[in-house]
Amino acid sequence: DEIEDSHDEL
Amino acid sequence: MNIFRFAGDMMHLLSVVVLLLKIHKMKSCAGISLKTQELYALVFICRYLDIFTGFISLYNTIMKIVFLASAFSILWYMRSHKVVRQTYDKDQDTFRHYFLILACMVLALLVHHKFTFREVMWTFSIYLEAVAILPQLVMLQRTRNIDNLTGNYVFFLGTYRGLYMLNWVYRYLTEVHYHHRWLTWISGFIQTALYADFFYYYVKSWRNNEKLQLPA
Repeated sequence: DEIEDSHDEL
Repeated sequence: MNIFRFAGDMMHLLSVVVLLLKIHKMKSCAGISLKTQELYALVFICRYLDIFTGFISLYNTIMKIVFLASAFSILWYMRSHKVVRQTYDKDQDTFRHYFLILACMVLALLVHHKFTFREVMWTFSIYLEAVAILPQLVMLQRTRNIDNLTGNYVFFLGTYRGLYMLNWVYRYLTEVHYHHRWLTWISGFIQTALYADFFYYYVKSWRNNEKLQLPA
């Protein structure tokens, strides 16, 4: 999932 | 990970270390807003819901644990430590932070990228983080003598999000799949802008070698 996987920042 | 993001994370870490240092070594939380600290704890809980399910990197997982653990130890010190809690200036910390929580939750339910539990909670954490510093800024304005550690704590916290903005610009220019972050960008910009006034007086006091004091 593009959006949820994009939460790679703190 | 680019240098802006890493430097931003380190500033964030440094702010927490400075605050814990003040609390632990000086046994004082004078000038620190418990309400802002409660909001940050809530921000971390809601944003890191995926801490054990979504693995990104060892760095990310460790940092998440550090931010959660530090947020809760600060809360414990301010509420339960028999010496520290007596230095908490409750009368100056009067911001109605529950309204911020409510407003951010309503906004997250209305404006989000995707309507799933995790995504709405993540969005809520982004909105709440943007405004979580407000009780602290109000308290600083009321404090006549802001000690160096408290001033530095807020300064590092503001620098952290400023560096994140540079990180977003960098990623926007260098990464192909990096275009649907407008929600984070707007919140991050508002969050950084809230510090503008503080930064101005912080730098001014530093250049003039004076004690930091915000105009009422």
